[in-house]
Amino acid sequence: CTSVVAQDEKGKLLHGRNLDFGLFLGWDVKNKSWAISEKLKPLVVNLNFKRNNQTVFKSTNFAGYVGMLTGIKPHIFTLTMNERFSLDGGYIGILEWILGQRDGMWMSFLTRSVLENANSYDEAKSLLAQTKMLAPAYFILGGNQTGQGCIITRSRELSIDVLEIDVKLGRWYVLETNYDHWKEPFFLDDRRTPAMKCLNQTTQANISVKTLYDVLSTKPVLNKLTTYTTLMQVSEGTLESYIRDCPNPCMPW
Amino acid sequence: QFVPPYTEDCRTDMYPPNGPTFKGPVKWYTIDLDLPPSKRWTAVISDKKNDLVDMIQAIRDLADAFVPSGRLIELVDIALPLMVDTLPNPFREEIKGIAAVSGVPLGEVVLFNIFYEVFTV
Repeated sequence: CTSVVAQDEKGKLLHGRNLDFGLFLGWDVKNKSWAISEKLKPLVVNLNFKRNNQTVFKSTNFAGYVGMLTGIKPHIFTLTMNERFSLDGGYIGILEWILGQRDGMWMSFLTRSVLENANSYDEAKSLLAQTKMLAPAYFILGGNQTGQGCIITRSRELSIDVLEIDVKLGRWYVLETNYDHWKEPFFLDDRRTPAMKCLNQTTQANISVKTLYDVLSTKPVLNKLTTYTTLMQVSEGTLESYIRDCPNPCMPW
Repeated sequence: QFVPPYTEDCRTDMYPPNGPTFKGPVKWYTIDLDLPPSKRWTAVISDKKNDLVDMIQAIRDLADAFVPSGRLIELVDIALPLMVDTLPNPFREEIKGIAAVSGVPLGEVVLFNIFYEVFTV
């Protein structure tokens, strides 16, 4: 996955993401594609969660999956999550759960609870940073004020790091793939460098929904695992999603 | 990380989405949070039932490839329904509602919803 929160020169925040999933879950030799990724694409839906006929939040989901991976609380915050690999992983959390230790939250139920119940960027940020989980994760959160964009790097128990947008330091965007931002990504899976190259080439003056989509459409940021691309604008309260394909030749991940 | 043609120069003018990398738009549905949790997903799952069954079948085939005896799926179908009642609401009831509407075994809907934690294995 690749998630970006960017702030344009007017202080407006944009949030984009590619949802890549299905690695090693069966390769279709004939079609040169991942079996599960292709089966997930028809399940992609946009959901408008309403209460008293008012929109509470909107999301892009795989039908049948009740948790959240991509969502917007219109005019308040935007949220995506990317997978984080760690030896202290979800299987340990599941074992604890089965043995009766149930003080942690399943990752996608936490994101769903935050989108449904949090009413500010700061409230969402503290819930995502402090709630004990069953598995590690990256939460990428965008707010509705200038400077409100961050990557929360989570272990099961702790918030390991929070990287914020800081325009004074020249950091007008935060970008997360699936590696801790203070470490080099795995050299065979470096989607960070090409994404940063394209964002820097775009420049803050030209970042927009349109150019953010261009970045998320550039191989290998776009790859055989990419099921959908979502673009969110918190100030407009809009979420738009597109099902993707990566024509050959294309990186398998 | 520059190995053309698997990587490329930064793309431009890809928006509005078009061409071979755009496989189609995404349909909107409303989830009414005033409904009982077990009823909230009925419209979505009624529409996407065949695709969901298809995807679950692909995961079954994968499991059977790892454990040809079929025991892995049996384990999922026996053990995970026991687990669903340990999940917090409203997720527990929503998952049960999805299994009821789609006809997919409850254990397999549970597996789909906790796949993130399982997949870290």
